[in-house]
Amino acid sequence: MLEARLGETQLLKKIVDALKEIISLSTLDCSETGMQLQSMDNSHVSLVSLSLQTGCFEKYRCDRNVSLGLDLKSLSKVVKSASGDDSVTLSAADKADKLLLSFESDNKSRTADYELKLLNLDQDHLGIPDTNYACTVQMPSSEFARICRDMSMFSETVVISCTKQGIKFSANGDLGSANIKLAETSKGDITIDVEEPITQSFAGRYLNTFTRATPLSDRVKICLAPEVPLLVEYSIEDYGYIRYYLAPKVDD
Amino acid sequence: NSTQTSIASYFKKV
Repeated sequence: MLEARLGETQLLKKIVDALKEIISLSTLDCSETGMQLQSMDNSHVSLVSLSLQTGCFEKYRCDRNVSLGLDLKSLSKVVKSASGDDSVTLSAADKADKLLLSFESDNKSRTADYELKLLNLDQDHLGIPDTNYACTVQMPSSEFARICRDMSMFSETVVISCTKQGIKFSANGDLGSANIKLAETSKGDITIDVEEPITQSFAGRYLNTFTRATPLSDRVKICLAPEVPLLVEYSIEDYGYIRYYLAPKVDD
Repeated sequence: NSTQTSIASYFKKV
C-alpha cells in the first residue's frame, strides 16, 4: 500500500497548478523511491516529467509499486478545498481504484477526507535520453515568467538565441517586435554556460504554460541543444523536480 | 515560416 504525507498542502497545490494547464489525465507511478509522473500534452508538442523523491515527504511508505490514474482537474478541486498549511496524506491500496486524501489542520482540530476515483489510463511512456546540452541558463523563475508573458504579446513564436554574451528572447509579429537580452550577472542570479551558441524557435504559448510552475522554485534552468527539445526545469525543494520538454519549431 | 515538430519524434516510446 501507499501512504505519503506532506507537511503542507501548499506544495501539492503548487504541483497540481504546474501540471493541470498542460495535461488533464496522467498516471502517478509510486514506488519505494518516490513518485514519478510523465505525460505529453494533447497535441504531443511538449512533455512534462515530475519526480518527487521520498525526501519530499514527512512520511513515505510504498510496499509495492502502484500506478494511480489521475484526473488532474478533479485533484485540483480536492486540493483547493484544503488550506495551504494543512498537512495532507495520500493513501491507496495495492490495487486501488481510488486515492484517499486526508487533510489535517495545524492544530489537528479539523480533518477532511476525500476519496478520488482513479482512472485506467493507457499512456505512452517516452524514454528521455541523457543529453549534453549546448547551453544551460539559470535565472530567477519570476524573470523567466515575465519574459514569456511579454513575448507572447508580440508573436506566437519565440526565438531563443544563446551565446557566451547572453541569452536573447525575440518575438516578431503584426504589432512589431520584442527583444529581451539577459547577460550573466556577477552576483550569480543569472548564469549562462555555453559550449556552442544556439538559436531555436518555440511556441510561446507552451513556454507561458510552463511558467505555472513558478511558485515551486525561485530559480529555473533552461537547457538547449541542436535538434533536441528545450528543457525547462524547476526544482522542488531539495528532493524533486518538474521538467518540461518542448519540441522546437523548424523552418519549412 | 516554421512548423511545430512533435515531442514524440525526439523521445522514443519505451
